Amino acid sequence: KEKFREISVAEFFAKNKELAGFANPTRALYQTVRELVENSLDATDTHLILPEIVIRIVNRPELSGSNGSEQRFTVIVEDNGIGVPPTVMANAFGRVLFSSKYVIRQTRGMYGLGVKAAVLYGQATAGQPLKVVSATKGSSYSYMKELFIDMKKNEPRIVSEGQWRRRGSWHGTRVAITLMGDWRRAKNRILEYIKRTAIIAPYAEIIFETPDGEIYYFPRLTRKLPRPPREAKPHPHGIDLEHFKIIIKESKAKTLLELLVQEFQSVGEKTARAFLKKIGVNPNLNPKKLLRKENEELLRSIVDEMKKFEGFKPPRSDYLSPLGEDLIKLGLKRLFEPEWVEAVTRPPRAFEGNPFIVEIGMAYGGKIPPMNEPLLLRYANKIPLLYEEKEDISWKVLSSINWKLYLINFPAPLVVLVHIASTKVPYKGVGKESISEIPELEQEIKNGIQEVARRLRAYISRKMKEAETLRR
Amino acid sequence: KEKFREISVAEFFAKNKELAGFANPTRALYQTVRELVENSLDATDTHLILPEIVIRIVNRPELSGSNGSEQRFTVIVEDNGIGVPPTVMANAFGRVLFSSKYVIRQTRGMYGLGVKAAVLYGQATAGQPLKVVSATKGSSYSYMKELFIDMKKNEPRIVSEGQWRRRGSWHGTRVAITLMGDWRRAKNRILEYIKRTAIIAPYAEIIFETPDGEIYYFPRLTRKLPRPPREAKPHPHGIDLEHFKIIIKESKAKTLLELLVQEFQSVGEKTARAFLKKIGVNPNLNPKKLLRKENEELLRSIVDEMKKFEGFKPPRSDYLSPLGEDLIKLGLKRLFEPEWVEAVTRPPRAFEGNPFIVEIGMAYGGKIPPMNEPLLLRYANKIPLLYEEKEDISWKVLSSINWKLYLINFPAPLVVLVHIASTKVPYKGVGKESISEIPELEQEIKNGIQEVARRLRAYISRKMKEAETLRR
Ligand SMILES: Nc1ncnc2c1ncn2[C@@H]1O[C@H](COP(=O)(O)OP(=O)(O)OP(=O)(O)O)[C@@H](O)[C@H]1O
Ligand SMILES: Nc1ncnc2c1ncn2[C@@H]1O[C@H](COP(=O)(O)OP(=O)(O)OP(=O)(O)O)[C@@H](O)[C@H]1O
Ligand SMILES: [Mg+2]
Ligand SMILES: [Mg+2]
Repeated sequence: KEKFREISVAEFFAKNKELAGFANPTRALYQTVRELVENSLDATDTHLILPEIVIRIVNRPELSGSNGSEQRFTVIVEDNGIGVPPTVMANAFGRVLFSSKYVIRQTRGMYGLGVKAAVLYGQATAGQPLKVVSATKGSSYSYMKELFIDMKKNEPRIVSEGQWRRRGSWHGTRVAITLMGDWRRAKNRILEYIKRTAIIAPYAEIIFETPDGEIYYFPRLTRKLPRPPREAKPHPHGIDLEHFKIIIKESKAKTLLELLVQEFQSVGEKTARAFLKKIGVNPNLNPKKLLRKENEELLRSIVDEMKKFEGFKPPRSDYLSPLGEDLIKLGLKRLFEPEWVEAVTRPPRAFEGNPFIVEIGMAYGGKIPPMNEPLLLRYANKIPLLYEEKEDISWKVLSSINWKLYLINFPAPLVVLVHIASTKVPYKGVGKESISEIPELEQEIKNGIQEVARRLRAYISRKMKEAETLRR
Repeated sequence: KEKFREISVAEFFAKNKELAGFANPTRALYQTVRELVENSLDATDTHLILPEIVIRIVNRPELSGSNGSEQRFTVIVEDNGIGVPPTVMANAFGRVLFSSKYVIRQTRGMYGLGVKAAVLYGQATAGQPLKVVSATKGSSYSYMKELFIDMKKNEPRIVSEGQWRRRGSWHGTRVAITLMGDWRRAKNRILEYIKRTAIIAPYAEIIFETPDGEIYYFPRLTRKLPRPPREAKPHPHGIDLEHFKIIIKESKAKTLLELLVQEFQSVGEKTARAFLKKIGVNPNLNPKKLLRKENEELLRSIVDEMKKFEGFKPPRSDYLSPLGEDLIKLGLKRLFEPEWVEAVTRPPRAFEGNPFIVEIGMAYGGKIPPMNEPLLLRYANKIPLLYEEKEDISWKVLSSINWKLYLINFPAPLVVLVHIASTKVPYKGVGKESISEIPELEQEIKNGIQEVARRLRAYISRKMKEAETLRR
């Protein structure tokens, strides 16, 4: 009587588009620009390439409804990044949960879904294939594919492909997705997203052409790239039973001691010996024996103890890629022309074995208009977050600050920037708009805001004294 | 240099547990109870069975950490529902995106993920297999399976199974999942969830045994079941290109006219003819021709026009299963012992072809303590929603009400219940805690609150006059 069936993950996200941020044509147009731009930035600055990104939203009147009620656009994003190898190109753009970012490294992408969610939405609302052209660095060919996603099988269905000898040394990727959108409603948010991306990436050249033919140009202001993020091994505090079993299965280590040192970060031989001594386990144990049913309890207790052993060094943060205080201050100055600006990059911390760095920027006065509450600019792994503000961890922390303690009375001209850089950003949803309330993150955001607010108080207090002195 | 790989949807939700509501042991214990109870209610009241549900959370000290820091529990939920057929049992509990609820019908479940997300969390944190026992109505056997989910392949890995001849006429399902949890922190929410479930299901008998051995008993108060929901065909306003292509591929209809009438709800022959006449398409067209590349533009314009054609009857609402005004009032009376209670079941509406009914209940005074804002009880498809209140559509609408217009000044003793029943509840995330802001839903919630608030105003106004009369 009940009809049982399985659906593919492509069908799942097609049926539930709103989960991925594609709730309506306005959000869909915004999300498509986001997913493509974030992929282009991951393909450039993560790989020490100075980004050159061109974004075009082109009106497609021949595909749109008669009275203009269904508007369709083609979103084209081109970059000078590392390109996509031809052997994986079809899967990278046509198979949901296929990604090069399933490693422990700070990148904007993490789910293996982004561009595919945009393709699925475009397919359902405009019926046109995705088109991608790419050449990897040093390759003598450029490759092109036009494809749909086969929803039943979650695989690419290629409708045309080609390759040609490359002229010159261009490398990079150009993606075009056609979808139903609402440019009039999405315009401000899309502009804001691109602007806020450019403001923290002064090393990037970004060109944006709108459906109305307007061109927004964000020139490169510096050739200095932030240190790129690096791939890390897992940290023992972040391990669980499933993960540990997979590590044991795949490891070539002959002993448990070797496995701990080789397969994890922050575990030297001395520490590993101390840990195994503490829990009374033989360091020479063949780790594969831990997979046997009779050793189930031993495996569980090893994992439990690993998660709380204080002796492991904290997760490495030199693998992370923060913005840096100079870049944050420069960005805030350009955006707001304030009279005062400050920034702090907090020391690294971790939650569940994931290292993170919180950075706070603040701008005050000057051309900032007085507002009833601080203007919050949120960033995570260098992505600007524009929606779901009231649900976000940064908003919750910011709302808890008593600004009177810092001599700020609203209305006041105050901007606060929060950036969280981590190997795992705990978003609330795959649409990446707001971040869950993790206690360790909350603490650091609070510490950072208070640290910069104290400097603002010193500035305001000094100005008040100066004004006092002038009056006498 | 970039390492490309594909992961299964099981690995995806294991890696990103927080997306499914399993952010930490406290939330995980709560979510596991929820997922099992919601499955049990779907297996009973949707099928005209008076539910008998037993929930037990059992302490597992032999699996827990030495100093009590890692606590593990087994959550056992047993029901007298329709059972799970043995042929699909392993997949139903061991394959992510396998479900009997991928049809157009109002059920609590919709994603095909719920119980599997709990199994994945349990597997990662406790290493024990899921155990399920089930017998379908009329079957002479009971079937048992113990299984893990193979994360790489997203399929069940059965570790033991059995069957035995059934004594008597028991039918139903008993599910046991073992996981790391935090009963102390989760207790209040779990109790509240079960209580709020019982309060709108007076036809259900629910027994809850806690890890401390306490037993909470919610007896059956009525044998009257609400009309069960029924499966519907899609409505033309909710169609997109992908969906329409699938309908065409699978339909046996010989002409486009037949297809519209057979495959959709709310489309009679007269209406279908009028629609095709309006858009100038031959009703005798062989629908399979629409799948050809040369007819791409015609297909797109048919779908565009279908979505906005006003002539189709609105989506059927007799397929929905609202709570009803009596049941809401009864529940509020039992929970709060107010001096005044009212409820309204709003007329059916639709968003994007999905029919929905909003129901509002309000309770005032009596034993309700005065509070600074109304207490909001949210429900969707009869599921109580306890988290992410400030992000929810009902909260946003409630916050916009000017209660002074209704003679309410806070602090005031006011409770507001909002229930949304639909064939598709637009949750913000797969954890089903808050609902997206859909304009049509917002409007109906607002209309409903105002309608009941007007009756409250009449009551308060009458009481004020009586008090006035008494004073003279
Ligand atoms: N412009 C690009 N240049 C190079 N590689 C790209 C580009 N766009 C996509 N890719 C490759 O395709 C893969 C899939 O992209 P997709 O956006 O679907 O997932 P993701 O970026 O890995 O994760 P997320 O879902 O969080 O965006 C990426 O991991 C990357 O390897
Ligand atoms: N107690 C039960 N009695 C009968 N069938 C059940 C029971 N529990 C689960 N099932 C079956 O197993 C399927 C899978 O359950 P699961 O919770 O994973 O997904 P779902 O309920 O369909 O959707 P959701 O992810 O929204 O909960 C259900 O669709 C149902 O057919
Ligand atoms: Mg991406
Ligand atoms: Mg379920």
